[in-house]
Amino acid sequence: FPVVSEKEKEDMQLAKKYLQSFYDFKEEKNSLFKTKNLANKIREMQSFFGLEVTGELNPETLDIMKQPRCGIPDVRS
Amino acid sequence: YSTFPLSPRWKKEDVTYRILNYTPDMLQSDVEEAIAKALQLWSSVTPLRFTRLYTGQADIMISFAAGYHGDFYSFDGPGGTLAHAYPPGNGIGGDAHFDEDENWTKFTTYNGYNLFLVAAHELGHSLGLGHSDVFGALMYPIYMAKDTRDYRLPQDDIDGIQALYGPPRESPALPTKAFAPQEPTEMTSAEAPTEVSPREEPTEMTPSKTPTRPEDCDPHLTFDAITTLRGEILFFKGSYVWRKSPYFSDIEHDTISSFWPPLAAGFDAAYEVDRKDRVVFFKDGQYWAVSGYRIEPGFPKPIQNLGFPTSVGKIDAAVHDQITKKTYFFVGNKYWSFNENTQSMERGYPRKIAADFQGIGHTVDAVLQKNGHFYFFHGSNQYEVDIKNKKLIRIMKSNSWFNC
Repeated sequence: FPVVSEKEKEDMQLAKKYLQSFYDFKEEKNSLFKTKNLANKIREMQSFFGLEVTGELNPETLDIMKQPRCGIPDVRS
Repeated sequence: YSTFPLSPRWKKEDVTYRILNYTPDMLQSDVEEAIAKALQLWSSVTPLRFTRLYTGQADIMISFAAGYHGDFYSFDGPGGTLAHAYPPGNGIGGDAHFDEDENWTKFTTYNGYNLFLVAAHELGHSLGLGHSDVFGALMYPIYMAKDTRDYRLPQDDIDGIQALYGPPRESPALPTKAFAPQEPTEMTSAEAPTEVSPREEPTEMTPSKTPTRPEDCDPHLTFDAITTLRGEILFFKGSYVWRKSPYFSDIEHDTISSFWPPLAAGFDAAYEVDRKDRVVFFKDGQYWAVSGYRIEPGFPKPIQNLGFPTSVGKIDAAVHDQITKKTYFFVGNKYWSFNENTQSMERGYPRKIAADFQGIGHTVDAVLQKNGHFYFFHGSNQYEVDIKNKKLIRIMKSNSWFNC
């Protein structure tokens, strides 16, 4: 399998924290749903910001996640 | 726009607020002014009135804190989360918290966050608004440095807050806009609570007339800035844009805020580096880079970043020569040459404009490159210059591009 670079790990960490804070993302225990759940939350965030909805953690999506912002969630459970 | 679940709102029109502490980054009076002006934005479009308390429990308690500060949402150090606020309700409801680890400022520069803008956003939450996905709306979740002079509440935010509270009792005589928080005005320090609402505003202000767009074929028409953009030509004057496109025959009429909501009206200069799909706008001592509608992050920046001496406070015009890959900046009767590859000014500049561009013996409002020629705009005239042969070809009216 391709080795996940340190930077990719950091980016993934940042993304999960962002989605937990603002998109009500909860890390699934069951690995079957893990990836799917994360991809859905990424899609939800991409749709909010008018990005191309891919479900993947691409540079544009990460760029938005790194912008200074308000601490209130964008969506609420 | 959005509201919180079940749309909590204040069930009264008189809402109280209290500033519990201050950031050391700003003068206390500047903090008070930023908060008061932020509240005024909301009171000017609703029946709400805000009264400041100095002791006891107010509906909206405003404080600065870093890291963990007694609620479940600790702050995260510099950057990232700047602030948060709670929807209307008892106790912590309505309260607004600002991250003291940020650098707070009353300006809209690049090295700090403008407290007025962030407070206006957070107080929107304190009144019951959630986030908006409309780029440029005040309730958009991401911080965008904007020109706060003459700041006007975007329509999406007005729609949202009026969905909760309705319009003001009587329509404000003046357009809904905040005063420049930087304008120092004496804040009364009287013990009595101060009220902030448009009805208290001095009535001697005359309604500001929004300037109307000049006619396309007005022979006296002048421009602030002109640039190409992906094969089109954009002509700027005040908040207006004339858009000339090879893709449609008529001249399209727009406003700057319809393309780039956060950008202030009235550019000084603009130019495109086509191979980077990048347009750069200049206003006073700052510049922004955009790609299409998207403003690149990290802007505005000071023009000194490009290599201008501090004696240059603003520039008159700019143009990128797509052939030589050099960008020329025009200031007064001089010009600089900037190397886009090395991102630095070329040696031997500034030089006199008249020395290198025959027939251009005056200041320049705007410059455009088309078909290998430069068009220098000065007042209601433009001067077509053949760069290669350094010859002045002809003089035309500035709006000759509008098929007059």
